[in-house]
Amino acid sequence: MNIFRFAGDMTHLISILVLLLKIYATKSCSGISLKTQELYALVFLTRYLDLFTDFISVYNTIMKLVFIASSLAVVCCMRMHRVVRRSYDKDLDTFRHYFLILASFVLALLVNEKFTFQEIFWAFSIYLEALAILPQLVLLQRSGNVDNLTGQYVFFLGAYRAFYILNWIYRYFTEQHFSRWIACVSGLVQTVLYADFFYYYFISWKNNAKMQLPA
Amino acid sequence: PPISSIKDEL
Repeated sequence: MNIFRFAGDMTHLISILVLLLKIYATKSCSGISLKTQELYALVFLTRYLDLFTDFISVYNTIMKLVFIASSLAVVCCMRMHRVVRRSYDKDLDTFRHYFLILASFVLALLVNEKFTFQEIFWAFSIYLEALAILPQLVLLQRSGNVDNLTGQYVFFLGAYRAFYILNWIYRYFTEQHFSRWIACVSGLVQTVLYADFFYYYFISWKNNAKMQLPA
Repeated sequence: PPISSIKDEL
């Protein structure tokens, strides 16, 4: 464990807490893409298949449980909660995310570390996570205005993978045989996808104005 | 087999 990775995990945790705060405090999920939340739930469920078979550390197990539970809780809340689900932007959240699932799965079958069930699902979860934010970014683009908590949620979600890239660079120089090209390339793509969001987020922060994404 | 190092990450 190094500081970059710990910072990344904490940033990821903060993004989840901000999302939960937004939904429970405002009793609204406007501006949140249900499809992105479903993709993230799938990412965690397929990445942490080894949750009960390989014990790495208490921290690792607890964080995995938190990520799985929180992503499922948000999906259930957005689908079932009678007040929250009324504020869901159903007609804006129309990204065909099934293509992202299919593309990630096909890529995982072609590019993986080992052609085994667990490795293929691990690679699938890595590729899917890189693309999972797309429905959310498209939804924000369409809805134009980004409320503070949603903007902070997406910002921290993007920042966490940037910390992981620093973690991979650090581990590359401090550990032998550190082969994780799948995660590195995918993590880079994931962070680049946030580039324009980060730009507009920084502009709104600099002008202390409400964040506006060009329609 | 030892868990390949990437798997100790979240």
